Amino acid sequence: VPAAPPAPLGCDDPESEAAAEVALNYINGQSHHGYKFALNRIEDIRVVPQGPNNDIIFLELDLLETTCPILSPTPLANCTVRSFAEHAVEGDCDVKLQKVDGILSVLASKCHSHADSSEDIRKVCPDCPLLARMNDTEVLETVSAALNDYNSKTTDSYLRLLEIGRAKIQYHPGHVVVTEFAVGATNCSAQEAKANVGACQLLPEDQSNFGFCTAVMVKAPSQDLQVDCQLYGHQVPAPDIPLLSWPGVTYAHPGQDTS
Amino acid sequence: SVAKRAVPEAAQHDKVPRPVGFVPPPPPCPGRIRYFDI
Repeated sequence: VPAAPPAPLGCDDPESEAAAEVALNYINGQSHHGYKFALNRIEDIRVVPQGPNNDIIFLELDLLETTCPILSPTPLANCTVRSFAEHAVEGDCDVKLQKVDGILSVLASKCHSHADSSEDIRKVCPDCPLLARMNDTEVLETVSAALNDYNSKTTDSYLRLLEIGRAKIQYHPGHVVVTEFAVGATNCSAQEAKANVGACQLLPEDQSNFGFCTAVMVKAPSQDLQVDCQLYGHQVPAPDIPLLSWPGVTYAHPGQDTS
Repeated sequence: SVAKRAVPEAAQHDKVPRPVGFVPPPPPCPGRIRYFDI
């Protein structure tokens, strides 16, 4: 009598969570834009046996944006998931993994991210500022002013904008623009950049040459600009937290099997 | 003409009584929400 097929995996089973963790590390490792994502829910899992100790696993994941920029050295475990009121951004991912002799590796992944609807935020928090478009004139003005302000005061490398991460505009009670943006250090000092900014080149793509800034521009009732930039090369890197160990599961470094 | 027939209710005697304090297992998928639902 043939053996009965194994019971299907549940989404909260340790094996499913182990596969989701490998998938999440892969997704964050492949991304070069925006913020790191954290697992919110395993939507579905399907296991297709290929042979003895060889399975293909299809995962559907629901992710949430954290406050850690993707270039930040902070381990995901230390990153805070953005609250609903901060206008959360969700990621939906389909991931295909292979598990051979207990070793998981990602074969392919496809993700789509989108911000929660404004109506949802308004229901919970009528006064919360909503996400603004990255190409909004006020957002671009704020980023430019903030970077100029920072560069005019620093004695370190001249910083150039890499990308705007997110921006929010509040109209009541005051008119406030808040932006977050990634920056890269150049081979110029701020003084050298004043003479010929066009000659300033980004330093090699090393994490220590990247940074992240937050700018708050108050436009009314009175004008004010506050800029805070953190360069990753100037901080003590947090120790990598080892992956959780699940019984019977070994981890492989993902990233080489993408199709 | 179509006649409507009464359908007998399913027999009740074959139901297995649940022990006191029995909590049915959660559905296998989707899994738990770790933060909040969007």
